[in-house]
Amino acid sequence: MFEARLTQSAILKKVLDAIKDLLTEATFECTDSGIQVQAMDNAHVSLVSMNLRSDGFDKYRCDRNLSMGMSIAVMSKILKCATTNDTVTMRAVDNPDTIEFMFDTPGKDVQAQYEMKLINMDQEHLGIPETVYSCVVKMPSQEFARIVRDLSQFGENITIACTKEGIKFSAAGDTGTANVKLAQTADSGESDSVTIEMQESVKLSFSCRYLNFFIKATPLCEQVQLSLSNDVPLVCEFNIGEIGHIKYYLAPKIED
Amino acid sequence: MAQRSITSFFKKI
Repeated sequence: MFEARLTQSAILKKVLDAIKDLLTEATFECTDSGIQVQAMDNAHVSLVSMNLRSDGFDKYRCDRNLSMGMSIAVMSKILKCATTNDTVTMRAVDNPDTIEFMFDTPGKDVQAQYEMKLINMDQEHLGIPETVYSCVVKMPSQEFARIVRDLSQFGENITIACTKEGIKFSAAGDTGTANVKLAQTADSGESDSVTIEMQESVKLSFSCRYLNFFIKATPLCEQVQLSLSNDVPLVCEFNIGEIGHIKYYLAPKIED
Repeated sequence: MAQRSITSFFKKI
């Protein structure tokens, strides 16, 4: 028996919004410690790694480890049927063919129940090596989203350059160039602060298309963490409230 | 510029 309950479906709705444009399907690994998802986009350019800890749920029970293949589009449709204040309960039997989503509206005697067929999926798990990154930048997630949106108008790629002076985002195309530079702020730990930990300067280019998928996670938290090293994938990390995190890995572009 | 694949960095296990 698997059962996981959140008194506010808002967080799960935001999680689905953060992955639905990037992933068509994903395997949800459920264990006693929580729910883990690792999945690549169809083009195998990026990887999503998500963790929802069992102690972050209002009720969590997982008697046997389950590996459930789910259609992200269908799951997203189902979560759209919940209002943000609804309590959401996910439930599955051992060796399930389906997963059940139940929504209870507080103060009302209404329960909505949706059952989704699970998908048989090939188990493809990638090993992500432990990496010490040359630059780790924490900045307001809304600021990052705005930069990605703004610069995407000017080119297909965004070049991120990080030095002691700050982090610079650039795009260039036929119509012109765009540059946004952020310096480290005096105070750290605030929601609007910019902090840069740098061992070595980096300069890498990434596809705007994918960065625009990642910023769909912006409503999840106020700060985003970008980890960069030359010639390795970017890690773009958002906390999922107090319950877990979502990390997007994006392979860099290289000169032709 | 050419796009690298994520699987060229992370191997299947």
